[in-house]
Amino acid sequence: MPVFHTKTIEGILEPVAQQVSRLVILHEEAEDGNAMPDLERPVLAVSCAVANLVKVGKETINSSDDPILKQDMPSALFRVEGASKLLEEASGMLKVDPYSGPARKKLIEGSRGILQGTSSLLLCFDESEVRKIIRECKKVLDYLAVAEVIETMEDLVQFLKDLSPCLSKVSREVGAREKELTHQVHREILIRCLDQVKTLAPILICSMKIYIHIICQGGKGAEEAAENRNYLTSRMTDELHEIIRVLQLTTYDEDEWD
Amino acid sequence: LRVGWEQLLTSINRNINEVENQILTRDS
Repeated sequence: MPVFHTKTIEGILEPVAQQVSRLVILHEEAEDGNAMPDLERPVLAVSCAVANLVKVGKETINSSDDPILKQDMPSALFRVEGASKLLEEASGMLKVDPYSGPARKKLIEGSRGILQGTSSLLLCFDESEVRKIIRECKKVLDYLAVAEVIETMEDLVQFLKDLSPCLSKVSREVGAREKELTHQVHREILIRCLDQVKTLAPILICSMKIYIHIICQGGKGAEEAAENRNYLTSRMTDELHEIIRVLQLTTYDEDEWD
Repeated sequence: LRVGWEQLLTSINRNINEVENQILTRDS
């Protein structure tokens, strides 16, 4: 069962997560009192990397226009920084006493803390990316909401000019996102909904054209044509709402994996 | 154990660098 919901996050965190678990077991087995190695050098390298990450993270917080990212990211950075301090303390303690139990505990706590902190950081970024895609989906929803007031060919041409680039962007971004997900069911829902939106879009335009044509000709059958158009906009709206819902999911349905 | 801890710290180091790259890539 995948633990991480995107392939990028999984690719970065999975190897470290496995190593931390393996080391916790090794550590428990070594409780009989083996001497710990001198870890000053690798711990120093981690401290430098963390200092750099925190610097880059703070710059990102300052330059971002996403208020939620600005709010969520500092605590993740703080966590990574704290965990790095624990590793430094452990390394110092082991220099004095290579058998120190509390130092081992700090090493494990620090390693886990870095894993959790970097995981939170990646999630902050991922959620921010998802919010960007959702903003595009909402633009399409806004255009669909005005479909029923289009009554001339000129307005329909403008409607198409506005809608097409937004729809293309949604199609491109949701398609790319679907490929990033590790959860098969979520991927399938996104593929299905996106296909529906792409199929329905030209049919909607056709129904709008028919409606305009009918009202220009005197209005006989206009009510049915409007109903047909409204049905198509509501179908597309529902599919887009479903896309937005699934884009925000990060948890897994346990039953499915059973 | 020696190899285990050193490997873990090396992985953590790489992990931090990858996260930093992600931030820089998405930020740009």
